[in-house]
Amino acid sequence: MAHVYTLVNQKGGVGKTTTAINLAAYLAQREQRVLLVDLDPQANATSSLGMDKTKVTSGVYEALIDGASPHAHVLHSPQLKLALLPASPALAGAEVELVGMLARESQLRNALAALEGNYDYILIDCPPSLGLLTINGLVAARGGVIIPVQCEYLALEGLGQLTHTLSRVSAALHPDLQMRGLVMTMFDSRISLAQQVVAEVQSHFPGKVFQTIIPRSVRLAEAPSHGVPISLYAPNSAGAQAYQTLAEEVLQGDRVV
Amino acid sequence: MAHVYTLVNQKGGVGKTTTAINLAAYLAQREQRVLLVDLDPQANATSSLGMDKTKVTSGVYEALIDGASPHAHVLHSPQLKLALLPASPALAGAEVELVGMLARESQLRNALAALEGNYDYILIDCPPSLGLLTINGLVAARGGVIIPVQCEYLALEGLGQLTHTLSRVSAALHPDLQMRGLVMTMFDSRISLAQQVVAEVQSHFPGKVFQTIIPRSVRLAEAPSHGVPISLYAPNSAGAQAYQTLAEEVLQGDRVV
Ligand SMILES: Nc1ncnc2c1ncn2[C@@H]1O[C@H](COP(=O)(O)OP(=O)(O)OP(=O)(O)O)[C@@H](O)[C@H]1O
Ligand SMILES: Nc1ncnc2c1ncn2[C@@H]1O[C@H](COP(=O)(O)OP(=O)(O)OP(=O)(O)O)[C@@H](O)[C@H]1O
Ligand SMILES: [Mg+2]
Ligand SMILES: [Mg+2]
Repeated sequence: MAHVYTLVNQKGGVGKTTTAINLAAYLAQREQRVLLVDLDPQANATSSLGMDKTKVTSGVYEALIDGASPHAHVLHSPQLKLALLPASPALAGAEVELVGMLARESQLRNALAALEGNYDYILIDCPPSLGLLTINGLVAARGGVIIPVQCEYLALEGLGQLTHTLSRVSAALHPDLQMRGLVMTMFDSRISLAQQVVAEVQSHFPGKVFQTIIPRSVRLAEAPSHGVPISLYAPNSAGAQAYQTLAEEVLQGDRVV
Repeated sequence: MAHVYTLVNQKGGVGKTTTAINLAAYLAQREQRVLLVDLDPQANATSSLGMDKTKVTSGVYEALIDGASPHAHVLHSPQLKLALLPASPALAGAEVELVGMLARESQLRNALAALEGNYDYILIDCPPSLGLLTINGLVAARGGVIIPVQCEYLALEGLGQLTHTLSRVSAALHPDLQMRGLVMTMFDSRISLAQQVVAEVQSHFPGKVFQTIIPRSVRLAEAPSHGVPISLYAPNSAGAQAYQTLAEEVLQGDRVV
């Protein structure tokens, strides 16, 4: 069965999409069958893989709202050896539509159940909020959540609210919701605050912080404008090597070597 | 009457809170009576001004949901010469509660109407989403919206969706919703992509982009951990000078000299 990991943090701009895209790319390079699900109406994961989000006619929205089998909406990229369930503009209206639906929190989990046999990893990228789309992402996270944490003060502040939400979702909807790990992102060794934030997160979540720390690297910010992951855009950059190491750490932790 | 400006961008981490805090601080230094409204459940604006968000017992939530006169919930900081309508933990539930209310989109505008006479500027910080809290912020924006745009590719991508939302809100709820201006943030002159993003935004929104460009400056990221705006934390830093210049540009544009 697939490892289903959801990238979540309601703080904006902390590297959720960047981590989803590049972790997916390096897992795929290690011959894993990987599906990336773009659950953010901004559709950043979709466009970071070179798709024109305004031309996407169907995707995760249909799987959530129509209950349609998502097989038909998955896009395959032979070049990247990745599959993508894209976000379309309609997703912006999904949160309001979900409010009145039965079992509204588990629509995504139910939709993905039909796909899990085809993949080794399913990574779900969430929007920066704790609304129904993100809740769907949490309920679908059979393997647990991966929490990108930017090495800055305001990102640290939001972790309390996030863990509170995780325990509420676990109590009400998904009893064995795990925390697969926290990934420190945009680390700049010249900034003392960054080192303090890393130490603080490690002390709050002992044993849960991935050893791999993602450095701030301009190549990572450039890659989306070229529509490819860092593994193709700048494979020798510090950002690429960090995500490759992170993928190894995930595989080892999952005993897939 | 007060100039009511709302800081909005559904892309996360682009500098909405940083711009709201520091623009407010420099407008106050120029003897303007300023109120900052924290409409984000993350309460980053509240904590960046040194308040413990878990100890806030009432604030913008009460004004939105109870219709209570917000006078009683405004906190004053004589040191900063600023007033703050803080976010409390209850705000996280406000979006769902607003859904069923009459005139749900104009609760904030109605609440602030009672306060406008006491201030020259009211700045509203929004969460990174286009839900009912942000819509309330847009409907309340009598002076218009200020859009922070991070000088990176993914932030550029989201502007189309934002302008679409602005025109829908304008058509349905707030006919003369203006775009007061776009502020380019976290500009790093060493990065060619940053310069391209600035040029792209200036060509898409001619005459609407503030001339002041906010540089990436680590002092700006450190200030929130000290609970003060940049004007007190590091007044001689490049970030401080940029926000001071932005405040001048806003005052000149508003013919307040
Ligand atoms: N390690 C890094 N070094 C430099 N830039 C980075 C890094 N990681 C991400 N970025 C850039 O920072 C910005 C924010 O990252 P990203 O969009 O992945 O965050 P996010 O959490 O998905 O944002 P949102 O909350 O809007 O969904 C993007 O412009 C991205 O290209
Ligand atoms: N010009 C700048 N230079 C360096 N760091 C900055 C700058 N502006 C903001 N930051 C830092 O970048 C991060 C994101 O900024 P901020 O929190 O203000 O964005 P936001 O748009 O309010 O985020 P959210 O979408 O989560 O509300 C914060 O850690 C902040 O301290
Ligand atoms: Mg994202
Ligand atoms: Mg903010």
